[in-house]
Amino acid sequence: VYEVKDLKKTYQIGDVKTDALRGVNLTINEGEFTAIAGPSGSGKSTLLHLIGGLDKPSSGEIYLNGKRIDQLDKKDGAAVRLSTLGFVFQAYNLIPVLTALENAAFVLELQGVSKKDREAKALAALKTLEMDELKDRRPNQLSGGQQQRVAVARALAANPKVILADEPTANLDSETGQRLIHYMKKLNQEQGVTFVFSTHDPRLLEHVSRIVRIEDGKVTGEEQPKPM
Amino acid sequence: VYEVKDLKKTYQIGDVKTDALRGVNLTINEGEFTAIAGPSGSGKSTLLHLIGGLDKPSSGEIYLNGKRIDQLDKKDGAAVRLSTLGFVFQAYNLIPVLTALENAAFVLELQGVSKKDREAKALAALKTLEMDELKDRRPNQLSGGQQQRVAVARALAANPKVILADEPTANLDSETGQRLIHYMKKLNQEQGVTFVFSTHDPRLLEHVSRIVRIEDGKVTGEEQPKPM
Ligand SMILES: Nc1ncnc2c1ncn2[C@@H]1O[C@H](COP(=O)(O)OP(=O)(O)OP(=O)(O)O)[C@@H](O)[C@H]1O
Ligand SMILES: Nc1ncnc2c1ncn2[C@@H]1O[C@H](COP(=O)(O)OP(=O)(O)OP(=O)(O)O)[C@@H](O)[C@H]1O
Ligand SMILES: [Mg+2]
Ligand SMILES: [Mg+2]
Repeated sequence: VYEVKDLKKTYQIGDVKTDALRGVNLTINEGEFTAIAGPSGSGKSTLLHLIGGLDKPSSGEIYLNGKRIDQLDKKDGAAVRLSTLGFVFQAYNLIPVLTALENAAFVLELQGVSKKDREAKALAALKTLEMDELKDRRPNQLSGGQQQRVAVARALAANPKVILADEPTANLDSETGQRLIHYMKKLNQEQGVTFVFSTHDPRLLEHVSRIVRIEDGKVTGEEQPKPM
Repeated sequence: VYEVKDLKKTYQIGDVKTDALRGVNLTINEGEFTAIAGPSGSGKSTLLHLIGGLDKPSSGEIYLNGKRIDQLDKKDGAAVRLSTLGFVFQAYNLIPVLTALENAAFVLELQGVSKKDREAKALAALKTLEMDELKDRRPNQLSGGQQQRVAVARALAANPKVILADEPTANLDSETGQRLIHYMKKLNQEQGVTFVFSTHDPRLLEHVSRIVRIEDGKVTGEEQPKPM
C-alpha cells in the first residue's frame, strides 16, 4: 500500500530550521494494523500528514499503491485522498457550523454522493461510535470525546481502503476507547481495511500487529507484538 | 477548598433539554490530588468548568474557600479565578497569534505582572515541561503534545493554590506524561497545591489519592487508591 523512501520534512521559522523528519523509510502492506509510536514532538503527525497527501515533504518519495503521490498538484492530490484515504486528525478539525451528522457526511459530500445516501452512511458510522443520538449537535455542544468520535465517524463513513488515524483514542475513556479499537480491528480483519495509527495509548498498542518506533524524526526500530 | 451542593447543569437546544449534571455533591479539601473519572460525555468537563467559575450552573451551590462563587457577576468571578485558580482546558485554548512564552505568561499579564517578571516565570514553567527551547513558536508550529504542555505551563506559571486540569496528559506519550505527573505531585506534596483532574489516563489515576467516579451527570462512588 505505502512505500516511503528517505522522507524528510524541514520547517523554516525565520532563520531557524527544524528537521521534523530526517529520512524515514517505511513500507506498509495491505491489511496492516500498524501503530507509529514515539515521544511528543518525534514526528508522528508530520509523517501521517505527508503520507496522507496533506502536506509536501522537503525531499524523499511516497508511493501509494505504486503511484507517486508526494509531488501531485492540489487537485490530483485531493482526488487520490478522496478516493482512497480516510484521515482522523489529532485536533479533529470539525466544522463548527455543521452538525455531527453533516460533519460525518462531509467526505461523502465531497465525493458527490446524494444527500439521502450520504446521510444514511454517516448515520451508520455515527451509530457504530454510539453518537447517532447526538447527530444534530454542533461541535461546541459536544464533549471532547464526543467530538473525537465524530472525527472518526467522518473517516469511516466513506468506507476508504486505508485509514490514517492520529491519536484516535486520546480523549476517550477505557471502555469507549476499547469499543472503538474493537470496531476498527473488525473492519481490518473482515474487510481488509489498512490502518496506520499514531498513538501513545497502551490499550491501542496492545491490539496492533506492528509497532514502528519513531524518535526525533527517524525510525529507530519496530516490534511485532502479535502475529497478523 | 471546594464545597459543591446539589449541582445541576442543563443545556437547552431548541426544545431538547440535556441534563449534563444531575445533582452533584462534592467536597475537595486543601492539598488533595484528586481525579474525576468517568465515561466520555459523563459531565467531567462541565463539572470542572462550573467549579472553575467559567460557567454558571442551572441550580445548586459552589463554595470556594467558604465564599459562594456560582452567582458572581463576570467581573467578580474573573477576579476570584485570577487570584486563586489555574485551569488547563481539554482543548488547550491557546491564542494562535501569541508565542508559547506569551501564551504561558498570559494569566500573569492579566494579573498585571511586569513583562520582565512574567516572562521569567513563564519561561520557568515552560522549562519544567521541557518546552523552553520552543518558547518563540506559535501554537500551529507545535505538535499536539507540545501545545498541551504550553496549556499546562500557562496554568502553572502564576503559582495558583488550586489547579483544575481537564485531561492534561491526553496527548502525551508515556514518558512525557509521567514527568508531568511527577512534577504536579511534587507541587502538591511540597507546596500544598490542590489538584483536581478530569482524566481517563490510567497512568495518572495510579498516582492520585482519591478518584471520584461520575456517570451520566451524577457521582456514583469514589475510591482511595493511595493514602494521602
Ligand atoms: N453546549 C452544550 N449543549 C448541549 N449539550 C452539551 C453542551 N456541552 C456539553 N453537552 C453535553 O453534556 C454532557 C457532558 O459533557 P462534558 O463535556 O462535561 O463530558 P465529559 O465527561 O468531559 O466527556 P469527555 O470525556 O468526552 O471529555 C455530554 O453529553 C455533552 O454532549
Ligand atoms: N509548522 C511548524 N513549524 C515548525 N516546527 C514544526 C511545525 N509543525 C511541527 N513542528 C515540529 O516538528 C516536530 C514534529 O511534530 P509532530 O507534530 O509530527 O510531532 P508528534 O510526534 O505528532 O507529537 P505529539 O505526540 O506531541 O502529537 C516537533 O518538534 C514540532 O515542534
Ligand atoms: Mg502529533
Ligand atoms: Mg471532557
